[in-house]
Amino acid sequence: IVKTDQVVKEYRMGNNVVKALNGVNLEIYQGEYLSLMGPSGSGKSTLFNMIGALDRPTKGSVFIDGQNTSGLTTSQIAWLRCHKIGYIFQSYNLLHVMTALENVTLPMIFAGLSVKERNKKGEELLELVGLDDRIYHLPDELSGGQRQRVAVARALANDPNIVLADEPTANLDMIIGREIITLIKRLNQEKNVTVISATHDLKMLDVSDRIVDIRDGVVERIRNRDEI
Amino acid sequence: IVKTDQVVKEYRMGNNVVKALNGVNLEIYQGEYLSLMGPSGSGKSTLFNMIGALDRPTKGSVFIDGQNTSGLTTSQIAWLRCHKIGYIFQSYNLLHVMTALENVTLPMIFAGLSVKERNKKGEELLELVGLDDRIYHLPDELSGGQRQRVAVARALANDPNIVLADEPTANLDMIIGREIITLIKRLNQEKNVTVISATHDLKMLDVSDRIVDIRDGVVERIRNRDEI
Ligand SMILES: Nc1ncnc2c1ncn2[C@@H]1O[C@H](COP(=O)(O)OP(=O)(O)OP(=O)(O)O)[C@@H](O)[C@H]1O
Ligand SMILES: Nc1ncnc2c1ncn2[C@@H]1O[C@H](COP(=O)(O)OP(=O)(O)OP(=O)(O)O)[C@@H](O)[C@H]1O
Ligand SMILES: [Mg+2]
Ligand SMILES: [Mg+2]
Repeated sequence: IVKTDQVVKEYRMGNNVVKALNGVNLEIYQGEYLSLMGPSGSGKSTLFNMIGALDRPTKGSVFIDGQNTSGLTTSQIAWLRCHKIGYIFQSYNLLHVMTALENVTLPMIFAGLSVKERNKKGEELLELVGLDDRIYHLPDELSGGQRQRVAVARALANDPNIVLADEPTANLDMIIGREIITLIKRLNQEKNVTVISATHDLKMLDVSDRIVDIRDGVVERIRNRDEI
Repeated sequence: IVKTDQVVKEYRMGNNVVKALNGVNLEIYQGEYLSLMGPSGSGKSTLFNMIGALDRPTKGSVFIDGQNTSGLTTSQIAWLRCHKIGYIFQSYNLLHVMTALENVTLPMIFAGLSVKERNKKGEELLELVGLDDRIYHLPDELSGGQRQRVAVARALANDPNIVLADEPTANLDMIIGREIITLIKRLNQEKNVTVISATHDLKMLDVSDRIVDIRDGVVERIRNRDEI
């Protein structure tokens, strides 16, 4: 369902070139739960920006459902991001002036849901991540782990087919972190959602079908769950 | 060196009252390495805001070096935050328009260091956290874990006597996370720096003198390192 072909991403800074990604080849299957692991700065978030069509590679191609993302129109990319891909950002990217509920239901407006439908669905999602008593809080009125969970709930707003989870449990304790992983795994198993998760969290290992190790912008190795 | 006496923090939201802290009594000793653990939303960051004099309790008192923080003048509090307390924020709070080096050296300006002294010291601190090749990057040009490490380096800018580390390894992989913990522990042992760390990271357990468990805004129990 997702394929990257020799993806390179370079950032030019003055006379220097930072090679965030240096030739990444990956094929990710429909319904797979894939975890991407690697040191800080190894390229995980950059790769997610490529897969989520938030940024373009310097070289190489990204294919979603067989379509090259560089050939897509703006409205096709908008459709992808609204309906197909749910993105949990490493730094959450919540809107400061909107409540938890408003942040979660915002994508639903673009999907055409009514106010009643949005609020009902938004409350259910926040309840799923343990925030039913925080729905009217602004991000500044939430703890770090609570903001993270709002970001998780928002990513699921439009029932995406692919979830890009960038460090979804970084600010969560053992118990709540395990709950979030279980939630994501259930979507993966019950609704065949493809999950691509960048993480430092070893709790993610036992729910993953494959583990991809990345270092210095290249894939070092890929292991199946039984090899771990 | 730090004492909280029946500290309560309530947030009023419409007709509701959120009790973020509900009577916290803690005594923390000079040179101690204390880890604060508890579920997401249990009050760790709020307690840090009280100890770091960034916010006032609704009830109760905070004492730093025997002085009640509510009795301090604005300039006394500014002095505390400049020279005595180094704060690693859970969401880093870096300035977007400044490079990593500028962010780290900013507190040094208030401590009266010259440009030359600041740049030398700032580069050394960034090297300590593994970012010597990222000193001119803006926060948006850094990975999540790199931003976290800039926040760590900045907290150490003025050789603080007390380090408040709010989830300092949340976005770091095992290896770099361990390096940061080792760095903080070395300060603790070699320079008698008091470390108060809020964390979900079990790697923090073996370097801590005591572990404080917090839940729903109250301290549930305190254990010594040999009891774990
Ligand atoms: N806009 C940019 N300009 C220059 N360099 C950048 C930019 N964005 C990212 N980088 C660099 O690219 C590398 C990869 O960054 P990326 O955010 O993908 O890492 P990561 O694997 O997600 O790390 P972490 O685990 O810390 O989140 C890093 O070394 C970073 O400094
Ligand atoms: N400004 C505010 N207004 C209302 N409620 C708040 C405010 N700030 C924090 N809270 C609430 O106070 C509680 C404690 O928050 P705090 O940030 O201290 O938790 P934490 O232990 O640091 O959690 P985490 O591990 O997720 O970072 C949370 O339930 C949060 O929703
Ligand atoms: Mg990242
Ligand atoms: Mg917190």
